[in-house]
Amino acid sequence: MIVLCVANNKGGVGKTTTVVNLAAAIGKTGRKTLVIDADGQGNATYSLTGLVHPTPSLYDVLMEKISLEKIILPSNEEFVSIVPGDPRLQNIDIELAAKPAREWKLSRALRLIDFEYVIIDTPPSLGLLTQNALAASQHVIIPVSLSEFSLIGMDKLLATIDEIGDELNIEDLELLGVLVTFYDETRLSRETYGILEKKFEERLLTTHIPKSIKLEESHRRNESIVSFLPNSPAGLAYTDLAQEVIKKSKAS
Amino acid sequence: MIVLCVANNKGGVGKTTTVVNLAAAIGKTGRKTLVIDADGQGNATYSLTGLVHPTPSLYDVLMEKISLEKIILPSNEEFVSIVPGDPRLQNIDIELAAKPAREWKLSRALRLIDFEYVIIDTPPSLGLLTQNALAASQHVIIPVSLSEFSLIGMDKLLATIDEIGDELNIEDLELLGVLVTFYDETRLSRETYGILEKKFEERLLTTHIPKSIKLEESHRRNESIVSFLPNSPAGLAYTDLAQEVIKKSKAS
Ligand SMILES: Nc1ncnc2c1ncn2[C@@H]1O[C@H](COP(=O)(O)OP(=O)(O)OP(=O)(O)O)[C@@H](O)[C@H]1O
Ligand SMILES: Nc1ncnc2c1ncn2[C@@H]1O[C@H](COP(=O)(O)OP(=O)(O)OP(=O)(O)O)[C@@H](O)[C@H]1O
Ligand SMILES: [Mg+2]
Ligand SMILES: [Mg+2]
Repeated sequence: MIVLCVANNKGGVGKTTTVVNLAAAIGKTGRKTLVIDADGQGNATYSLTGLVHPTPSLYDVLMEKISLEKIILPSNEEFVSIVPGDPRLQNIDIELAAKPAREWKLSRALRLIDFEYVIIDTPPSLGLLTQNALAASQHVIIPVSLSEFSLIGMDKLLATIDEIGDELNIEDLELLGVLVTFYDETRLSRETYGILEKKFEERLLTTHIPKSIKLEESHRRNESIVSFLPNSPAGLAYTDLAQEVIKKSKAS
Repeated sequence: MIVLCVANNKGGVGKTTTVVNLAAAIGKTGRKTLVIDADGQGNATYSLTGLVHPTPSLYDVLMEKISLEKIILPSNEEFVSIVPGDPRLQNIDIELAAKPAREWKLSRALRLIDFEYVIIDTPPSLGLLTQNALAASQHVIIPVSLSEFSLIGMDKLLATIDEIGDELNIEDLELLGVLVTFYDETRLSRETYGILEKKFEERLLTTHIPKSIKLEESHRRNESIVSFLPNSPAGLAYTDLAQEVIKKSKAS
């Protein structure tokens, strides 16, 4: 079972859009995929099912009130199931802070299930939810938009992920790659892309996700882009991303 | 002294862009304005000064190691000063959780200073940093982008802000308004704008901020849009927003 999380404390860089569409594209290859919505906003849950804040949810699993397999839901995408998130996750830091093994709740919960891929969506924060996601994962993908704020946050983000890995003694967490999102051909974007290429070299994933209003539209339809418009630039990009992720995650 | 915070737990909806440009536009009217960067990403600090994570910062104030006026910095904008943020703010929830009056640290710190306007930038979260910002404020502005995720989060966000107001017994916090950001004329945007108009009626601010690459460009120049391109659609919008905010905040 390959577990990967999508993380970036910068808001709105395409974490959820990547989780949903990467999972759906992997599902299209016939591989059983589980999405974990570890974000109290429940955006991945909504996009994949049309449900708003269903309960019970991941919150109840992390608080050890229910076991994970009891709350797995089917999604609108073939071969993709989901563990939903709800708003009680938003203040879980305060509730989990004093508990033993507080960063390992998700990791433990995942031991009882079996999928080919598990993909975890995280909130724009480096608190306990994201730490639980990292501790449970073998791989992390970091989406980065071609904006100044997204770029300048990258060094600190990578350093913090390393720190978390060390402090928690996470044995096998590695960076699968940095994923450029909101890619277009404006001068500002091309400048930033050039900086990212130099900075990250082979850690920059080959696939980049183009800016596309179709991605917003597909969330509204509660359909992935690879179901809605597989041959659009965004659809092709997420299909390519799935191939790149499958190859890279098997290789390690 | 009028204290207002800009809040929304959804990422990337234009909180920082609004804080920076609203503050600059108010500064252009000759009113002494203080920006508080209550977000560990330090985006407002970077945009207004070019500095990345200067210390000491708001973190040291909230942890009661230094008093606020000692860390106020000038910005690149006339009449605008800033209390910077740094990454230690990102895990302050865990550090503050056990302290007495943990949501009131910022409110207390603000008693010692005098500006005409104080504008607080918050992270995409409803944790202790945002709670400190709300407890310190008389007004809150909620930026909302014309996207599905931003829209569906609104009910829960407003309910949570009310809840926080009640639980903390914040006497005079009121919603100054909902601010539409990333406004354009696409069908998807016009649909969402229509829904927001119906839903919020007079609570929807008259000014809306157009989608404009110039706003991204002005962050890179460490210059506000009202200094860089005051007569661009985005520059005019933030100038109008300042007028609307000044009028509404005086009226209450
Ligand atoms: N490549 C793209 N082109 C155009 N729009 C996009 C693209 N990727 C994402 N979006 C849109 O941008 C918004 C932000 O994306 P998304 O919610 O996936 O980011 P996020 O990092 O998960 O945000 P948060 O930090 O709040 O969890 C959404 O409205 C989404 O539909
Ligand atoms: N009206 C707009 N038109 C075009 N780009 C914009 C607009 N408003 C903001 N942006 C850009 O969108 C990105 C997100 O904006 P911003 O950082 O202000 O959002 P935020 O809500 O503060 O994000 P976070 O939740 O991470 O704090 C930035 O790169 C910014 O330059
Ligand atoms: Mg998200
Ligand atoms: Mg911000």
